[in-house]
Amino acid sequence: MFEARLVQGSLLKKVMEAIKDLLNEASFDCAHSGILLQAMDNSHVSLVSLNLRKEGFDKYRCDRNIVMGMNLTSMSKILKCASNDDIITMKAQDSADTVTFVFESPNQEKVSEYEMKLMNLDQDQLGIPETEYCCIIKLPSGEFARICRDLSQFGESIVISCTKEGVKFSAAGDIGTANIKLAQTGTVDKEEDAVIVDMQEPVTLTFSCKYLNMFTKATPLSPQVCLSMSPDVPLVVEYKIGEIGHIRYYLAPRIGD
Amino acid sequence: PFQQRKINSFFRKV
Repeated sequence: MFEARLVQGSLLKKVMEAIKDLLNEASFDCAHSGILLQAMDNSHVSLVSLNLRKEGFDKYRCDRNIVMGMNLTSMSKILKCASNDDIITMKAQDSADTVTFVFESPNQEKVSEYEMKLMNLDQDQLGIPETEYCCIIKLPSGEFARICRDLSQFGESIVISCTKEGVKFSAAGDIGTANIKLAQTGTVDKEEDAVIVDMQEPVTLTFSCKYLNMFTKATPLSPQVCLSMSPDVPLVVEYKIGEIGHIRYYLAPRIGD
Repeated sequence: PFQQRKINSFFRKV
């Protein structure tokens, strides 16, 4: 028996918004310690890694490890039926071919149940090595989304350049060029407004606008985003999911431009 | 102009 109950059901709705444009389907690996999801987008350019720890759930039970292959378009349709303040429970029998979503209104007066068919997915699991990154940049997630959106008007790629002074985002195309520099912030009233650069070596890498913009669909999950970069390795874009876990997007840098 | 590398060229299958 698998059962995971989340009083803050809106988090699960936001997680779905953060992955559904990138992935058509994905396997949810449910184990004693929590739920993991790892999947590449259709073009195999980026990788999504989602981690939801059992401690973050209000109730979590997983007697045996189960892998639930889900069509994310279908799951997204179902989660759209949950209100933002609903309590969401996911449950499945050990060898079931369906998963059930239960939505309870806060006052328990409305309870909705949706059963969804599971899929057998044959997806490659990739081992992501522990990496020491040369540059780790923390910035407000809304600011990062705004920068990606603004720069995508100029070209298909964004150059991210990190030095000890701060971080620079640039794009160039037919209409001209754009450069946005963010300096490290001094003292800020709210921690989430800070721009923090932890740099060992300066790094400049070029990434696809299209994918960065898809990652920013996770913005509602967290006020801050963390970018980790090293030369010639994938960028990591990480959003914390409340106290429950995180979503990380890995994106291969562009080469040869 | 530029080429996009695949993500699975960086990580090994497990």
